[in-house]
Amino acid sequence: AANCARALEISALEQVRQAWQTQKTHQSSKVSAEMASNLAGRQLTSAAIAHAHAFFTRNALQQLDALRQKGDLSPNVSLVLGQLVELFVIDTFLRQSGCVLRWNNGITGTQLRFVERRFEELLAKLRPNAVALVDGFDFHDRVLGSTLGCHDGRVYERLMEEARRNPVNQEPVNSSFHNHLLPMMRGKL
Amino acid sequence: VNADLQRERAAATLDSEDFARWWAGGAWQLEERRSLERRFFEDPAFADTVHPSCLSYKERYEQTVARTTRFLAKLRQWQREKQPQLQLSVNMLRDFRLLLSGSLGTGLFQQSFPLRMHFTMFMTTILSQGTAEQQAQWLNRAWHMDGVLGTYAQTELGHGTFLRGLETRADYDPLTQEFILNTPTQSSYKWWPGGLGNTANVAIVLAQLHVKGKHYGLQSFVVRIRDERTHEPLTGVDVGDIGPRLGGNGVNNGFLGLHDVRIPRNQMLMKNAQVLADGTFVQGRPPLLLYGTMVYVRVITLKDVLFGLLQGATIATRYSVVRRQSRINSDEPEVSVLDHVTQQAKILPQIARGVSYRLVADWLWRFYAEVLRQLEDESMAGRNSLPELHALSCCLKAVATDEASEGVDLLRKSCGGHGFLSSANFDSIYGLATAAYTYEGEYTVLLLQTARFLVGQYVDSLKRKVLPTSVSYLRDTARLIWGKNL
Repeated sequence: AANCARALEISALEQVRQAWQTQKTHQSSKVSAEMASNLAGRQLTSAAIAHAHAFFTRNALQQLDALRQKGDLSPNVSLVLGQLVELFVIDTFLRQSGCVLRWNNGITGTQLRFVERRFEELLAKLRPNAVALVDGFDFHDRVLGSTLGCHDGRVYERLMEEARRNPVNQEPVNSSFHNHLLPMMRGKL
Repeated sequence: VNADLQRERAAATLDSEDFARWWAGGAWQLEERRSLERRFFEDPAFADTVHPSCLSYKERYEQTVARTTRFLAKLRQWQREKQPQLQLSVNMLRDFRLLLSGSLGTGLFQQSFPLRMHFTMFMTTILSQGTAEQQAQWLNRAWHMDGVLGTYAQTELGHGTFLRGLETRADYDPLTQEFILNTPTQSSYKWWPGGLGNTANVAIVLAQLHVKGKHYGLQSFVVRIRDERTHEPLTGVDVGDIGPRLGGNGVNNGFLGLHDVRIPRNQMLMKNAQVLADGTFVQGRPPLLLYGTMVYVRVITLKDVLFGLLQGATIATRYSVVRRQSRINSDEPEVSVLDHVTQQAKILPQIARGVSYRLVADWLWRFYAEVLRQLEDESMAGRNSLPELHALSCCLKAVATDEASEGVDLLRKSCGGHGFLSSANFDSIYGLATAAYTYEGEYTVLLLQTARFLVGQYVDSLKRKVLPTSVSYLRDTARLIWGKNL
């Protein structure tokens, strides 16, 4: 994960450099500084996004370390939290791999496949604790407000209840039948 | 309880209560939140008696206002029981804001509610930009909802983030010692503020100040827009709701036109700049804390969207265990969808993202508090850290809101057709997450502001200057790459 965060930093640095160079190139062709920024807009926004990814991943790893050092986490929470942060970093790396590869010529296909394998390993490790994890966020059913996500898992019962509560199901024949459908059928379009 | 969910819980190696205690910030915090939620969620006065699809836009607004008043009365009662001598302070307002946007507010108002702006922006702005006299005049009444229901009106129909482009103007008349406020064109109508439509009776209006024909920039004015007793719009005030939106339809976003509306001189917020009775303009200290308020809202937004993302992840995870779909081995029954790697790849990274955002948001919050403390002590360290804090809060808010709304939509899709039902609630969650992409700093505008900071820091790194911690990699990494040590 630390290597992925590093690769994201390198990618961010290169994108900032690219944005700066693009701005400079435009400025040297005698446009105003403001227009040069406008013309470099795509590179500038890409650089900011890359910086956010680099910062999110680096900082999450650092905060995890800090929490572990403080000793506030039980061993199980520490383990799962570590898996989550690693998954986050690797997922971010893979989703940004286009940019990362563009700026890191040293990364090989084999290395990339290794990261993908680790991603899948982490999914498998987290799978048994998925429900316990989301239970741990402790959202009350009222907060979720969802037929699909209630704590008791009575999904189909709730979907049926909601359908039956639906106002158009409150009478066997809706008035639109008499007002519109029946006249249309009588008129034999 | 569904048997599959029960089995999952029994087989887990993680104790969800253990995790919940850490997530809540400790056992005491967890218990306090649960007890507060019980107090509201088990109260029949807050039960949903009408099916949401039965309500029109207007009825939804009316129901939300009715519920909001009951909610605030009950919340106030709880606060008094906890702390009879409640002293209004910046910290208390911040806590209150967190309470409203946290689980309690979400549980009662899936589409948010109109008085949020009263506590988040109206009162906060008076606290940060008003003089002691102005605070005495407005704050206590606002806190007790005593004839003052406020909102904050900055953006205009034709103008957003570019503050210098705002057209609303305030002309000072030294003869009557009043400001005359006008929205001179249709594009200058205030547009978007929550609660402005039909709820608020006072608005903080941002307008270009002109005194004796000279322009003194954008200033904040407290403007009464509706009569305190009748709630009728006052003379010269054209106010209403802007209509249904993609999400957050409980907010009562409004428009506001002002035509020769006169307000007394003491209703310009004068902590940072003053207009004296004779029209002399006095510029105070640079409004650094004003800058801080914007940063504060962005830090909070980061917490809001991770909350929404994890709500979506919770719904999708539980559903994916209950839902059985296809066999993996042909001689075995259909498995839970979550047993398919493709489904895990949709859901688990969203949980990881939400939790990691939480770690970063907590850090950003501490950084923000530290910078604010340094600014209040007038230390140079605070001034030096402001650009870094500003850039970080901009780009983290932008990227987090983008990824959270994308994540919520992916979670919705992971629930197949059922995820598309309104009763699954992804529409509300997505609506709020995607609104955050635009409000309090539009995505691309924030990225460009961050980029300006990054390019400046990059140039500094070429001059071998010491960089702020969050961008120190620009220098260190460059050294590694160019030194070929990587």
